[in-house]
Amino acid sequence: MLEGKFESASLMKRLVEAIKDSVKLCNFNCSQTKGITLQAIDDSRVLLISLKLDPGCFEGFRCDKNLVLGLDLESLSKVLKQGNNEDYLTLIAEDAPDNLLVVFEDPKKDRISEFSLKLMDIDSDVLSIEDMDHDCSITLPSSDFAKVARDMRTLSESLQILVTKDSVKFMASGPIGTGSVIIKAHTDLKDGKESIKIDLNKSVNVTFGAKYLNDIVKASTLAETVTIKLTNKIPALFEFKLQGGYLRYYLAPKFDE
Amino acid sequence: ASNQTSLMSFFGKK
Repeated sequence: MLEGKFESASLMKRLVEAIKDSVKLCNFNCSQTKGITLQAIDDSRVLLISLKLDPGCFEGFRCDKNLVLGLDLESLSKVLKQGNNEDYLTLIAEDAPDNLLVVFEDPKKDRISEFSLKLMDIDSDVLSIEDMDHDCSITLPSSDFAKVARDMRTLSESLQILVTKDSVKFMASGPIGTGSVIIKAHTDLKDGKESIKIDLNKSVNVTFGAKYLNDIVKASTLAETVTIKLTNKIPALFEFKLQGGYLRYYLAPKFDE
Repeated sequence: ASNQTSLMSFFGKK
């Protein structure tokens, strides 16, 4: 039996909103030691999502037997919208489940709502992603990155990212003209989360599809900062750290013809 | 113009 209780429903609500536009059907893997993990690839095979919710992400977590919960994220989103952000959220499944039980309790315990969601058999490819060495790592406020990704998409379908020792340059070029945004490394002593950190082994020049970057920045509601790991000509990693877990996106680059 | 690559050309299936 699986019983995972979140201190507040808002984490799951934000997670599902962040990924449901990229992937529709996902297998949630549940185990006592690993908690809940998920790997899903978008239909175009360009963007991969990897989620880890350690047992420590939960107020209470119990999973007697490893389980795979195949869920339609559209449906899960509909159910999660029924609960308030500050409600307790508990996910419950039997050992060979046909359904996932989703229970919301308001903190005053005078309202309990229960939903049963049908599970699906989902046949999906799982890719083996080893820890990669990257040419550079950038950590910046997730809202800053979201703004650049959204703004630059209005200029072009592609966003070029150039990283040097102390700055990151985002460039877009399209039918109406060109644009660039330069972000410089700095340390904010008052608020560390506002700092911009660049670790560089080698300068990087990579291009990504703006559409995918706009999907990725939907996760900026989950973490105040995002870490972007880039290497020339290989997929980039975008990581949003959660308390006791992470949401990672791997994005295949675009190459010049 | 630039071509979109696929993750499948970088990562193997498990």
